Amino acid sequence: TFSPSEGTPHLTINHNVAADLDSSSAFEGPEKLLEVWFAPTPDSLPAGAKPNGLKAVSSETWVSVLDMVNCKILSVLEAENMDAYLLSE
Amino acid sequence: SSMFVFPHKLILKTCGTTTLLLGLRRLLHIAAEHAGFPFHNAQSVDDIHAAASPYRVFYSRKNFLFPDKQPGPHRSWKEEVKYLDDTFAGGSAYMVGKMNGDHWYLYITSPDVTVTPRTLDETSLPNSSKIPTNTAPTSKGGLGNNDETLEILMTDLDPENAKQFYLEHANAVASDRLYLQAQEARKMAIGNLGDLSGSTITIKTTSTVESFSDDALDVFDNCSDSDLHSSYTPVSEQTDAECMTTEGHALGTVISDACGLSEVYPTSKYPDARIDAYLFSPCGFSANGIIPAPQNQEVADSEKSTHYFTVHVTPEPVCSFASFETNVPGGQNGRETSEIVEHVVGIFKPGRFSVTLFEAKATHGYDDDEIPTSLARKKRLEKIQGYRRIDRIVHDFDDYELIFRFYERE
Repeated sequence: TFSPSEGTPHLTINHNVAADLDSSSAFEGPEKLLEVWFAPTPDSLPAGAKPNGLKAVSSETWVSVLDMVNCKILSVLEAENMDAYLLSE
Repeated sequence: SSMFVFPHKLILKTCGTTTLLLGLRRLLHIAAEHAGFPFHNAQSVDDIHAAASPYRVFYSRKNFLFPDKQPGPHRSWKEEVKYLDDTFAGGSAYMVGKMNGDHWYLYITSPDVTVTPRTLDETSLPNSSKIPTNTAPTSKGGLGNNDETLEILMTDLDPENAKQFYLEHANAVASDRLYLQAQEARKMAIGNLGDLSGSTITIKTTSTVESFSDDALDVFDNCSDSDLHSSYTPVSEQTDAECMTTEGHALGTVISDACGLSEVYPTSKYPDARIDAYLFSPCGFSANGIIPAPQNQEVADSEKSTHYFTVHVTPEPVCSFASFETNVPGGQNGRETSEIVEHVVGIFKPGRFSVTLFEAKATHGYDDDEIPTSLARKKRLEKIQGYRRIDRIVHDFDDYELIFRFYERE
């Protein structure tokens, strides 16, 4: 019997996007990588920031950024201290 | 493409013709409006121009392969730097590696620079007065104690290895796996019962792959061996009720296991690790892995954070490329960085690859004049079996050290 610990991440799939994705016409290639830090560590968030910082932002809100980037959310792996979004393109 | 959201930072890595930098100002606005980070360029957070002041920004990329196909500011490094300079004051841009060969670009801001967040709408830019960035000192001296990022960028993948990342191949692998699972189940049932006639085989399993297999395995009830080998039903042909996942995710998980990616951070050493993988149609592969901090082990506070890795593969011969990135610290109780590099390179067998190790100086814990204790660990990276190391370039930033290495197949 499988008993995941409390630390095991939880997966949510965006079926609307992921079920019928076709990459035939997509051009792939080396990625661009952006890191934006708002504090040096998770436990040194500036005054005024929500306790969970960026983790408090819903996935629906991030969609507006990803629309500008031309990516869609395929699935989200959620853990206590980090959310990992798998994106189209 | 992938995005990682931590309480204090966001990492966005996008492939192909995506317009990553066009989302930057929206991201800064969301950080102010929805996460409450301080902003200085507007009276109210309701102003759509309100943009949180970052502590630090990194932007990096490999050299351009098909710049003419890139839209927006992504046609050249010069245009990308201009876009970033228009947004942030005090940034620094670097090119690392051979100008007339594979190289790597980096744009970086430091915590003590001023930042100029501008408007979301480029056609109506407000006055771009210099705004101090968030430079509040912290009890930890400003940096995370354990911040290092390893990135491996691989081109000219071995064609046989690249085949693994095609849908057609993945379907065959999935079918074979189900066949083997069913055979194993039969052996167990025969061993336990002695007679299978009229019985139903049910296998309760643990991982995503096998969960996906549960429904499909019902197909095997009372089938002959010859029937079994062709009885895999693509998820896309199952009913909604049967679909616990998508075909892309299911096959992505199959391929993660089959190619060896699942073993880069094995559950024996990283018990709560989990991979979310997707196989694109007709080809291409992306995966994110999360490595939570161990729950029941005695580890230093600096180790008690969640780490990630991410993989993206373009297998087409004309532009074959794969990337691997992780911030899981090398060494300590886990795998050495050199082991990770050799493992990943073994999956793709690229003709050429670069390794960048970006490490906070607080991480390796020595001053410039001291002999680094991690030197031996780093030296192991000098020799990757089957490859010749061409370049090794070190950049010494204020609080980070960047080591770029480039290798070619021998």
